[in-house]
Amino acid sequence: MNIFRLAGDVSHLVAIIILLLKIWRSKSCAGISGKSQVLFALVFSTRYLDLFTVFVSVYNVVMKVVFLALSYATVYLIYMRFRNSYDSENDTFRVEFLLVPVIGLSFLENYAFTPLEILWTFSIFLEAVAIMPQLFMITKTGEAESITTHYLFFLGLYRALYIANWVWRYHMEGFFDQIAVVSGVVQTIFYCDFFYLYVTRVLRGKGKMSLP
Amino acid sequence: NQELLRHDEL
Repeated sequence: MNIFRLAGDVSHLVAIIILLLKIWRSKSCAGISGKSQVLFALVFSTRYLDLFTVFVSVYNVVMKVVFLALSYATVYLIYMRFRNSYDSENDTFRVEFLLVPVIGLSFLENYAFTPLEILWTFSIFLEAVAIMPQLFMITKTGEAESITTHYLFFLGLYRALYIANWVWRYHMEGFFDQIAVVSGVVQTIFYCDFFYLYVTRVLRGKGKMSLP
Repeated sequence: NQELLRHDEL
């Protein structure tokens, strides 16, 4: 465990909690892509099957269980409890355009052709693109509430810190996970445009982020 | 022990 990893995990947790609290307190999930949240729940569900096969540490188990529970809680709030506020008309990203290539790629490029390894690879590739319905929704409506942008900021920060973590681990532990690193870098690139808007519009300006 | 390190990450 290095400082980048820990800070990355904390950022990830903060992002998820920000989103959950925003929905819970405002009793509304307006502006939130339910599709992205379902994809994240799918990411955690397929990746953390290793809870049953490998024991790494207590920290590892606790965090995985927490991420799973929080992601399902978020999906529950959006599609069940506060579904009246769910903006399905603007959450129109075609998820199959992500799922089909991701499923195909995870069969082609993996560490072992076994169900668990293919599902693990699937979760890595899917995580890289799972935020796209949310970014698409913001582009479509042309605006995002500041709290939604804080959520995206912490999610992007988590990815950036994981890259620093991989650089550290490569030098210190000789560890290099090609699948995770390549898709992690791709994923981080998706956030760059958003980071720019976040700094120039949200931090320096008003509450909402509106696109030009 | 690359396998364990890989499953260590979240």
